[in-house]
Amino acid sequence: MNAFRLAGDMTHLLSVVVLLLKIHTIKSCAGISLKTQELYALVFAARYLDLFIHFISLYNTVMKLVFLASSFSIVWYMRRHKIVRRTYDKDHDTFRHHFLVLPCLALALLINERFTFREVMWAFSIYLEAVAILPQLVLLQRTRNIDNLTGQYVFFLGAYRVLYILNWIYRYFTEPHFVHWISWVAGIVQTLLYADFFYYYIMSWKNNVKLELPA
Amino acid sequence: GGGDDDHDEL
Repeated sequence: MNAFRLAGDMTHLLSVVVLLLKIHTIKSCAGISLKTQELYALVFAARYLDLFIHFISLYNTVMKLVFLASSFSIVWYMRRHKIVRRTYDKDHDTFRHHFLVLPCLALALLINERFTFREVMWAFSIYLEAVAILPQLVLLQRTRNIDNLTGQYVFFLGAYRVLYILNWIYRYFTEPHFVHWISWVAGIVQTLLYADFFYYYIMSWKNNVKLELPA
Repeated sequence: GGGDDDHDEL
């Protein structure tokens, strides 16, 4: 594992920690899109189907368990926890996320590395992850007061994607057999979705003003 | 690419 990959995974982990901190400690999910969180839970469930069948490393297994457990518990908190769910901004979180699922599944059936159940589900999870942030970005645009933890959560999530691209470039030159066009193209699309957010996040940080996305 | 063992990323 190279340094970019490790840094990417750690940034991803950090984003989850930041979100759990907000939900668990502050008991608030204000500004967080339940739609995006539900899509992430589906992404991890589809991608880690082989968790107990295909062993890669202890690191890999532990990280998968962490992402599965955290994504499902975040959805549980936002839907069921009696204090947290009251802070959910349902009226602004209106993205029709179900309409992302079927096209991603159709694309996975058409474009995959091999036409097996596991490979189709893997491709589906890659495509769905690429667009899963959309409801969150739309909600941010509609949120007047984006709190620091929410901004940091999305920033770390985007940073994780940038680091994964650097990881692929590194692997391309050091492991010539490692070619995954599906994850590369989907990953670049996913990262580009953050470009606008990154711009306003860095500007607000530079100018020391509150983060706000233009509608 | 394409082998099962290649999906070692998270």
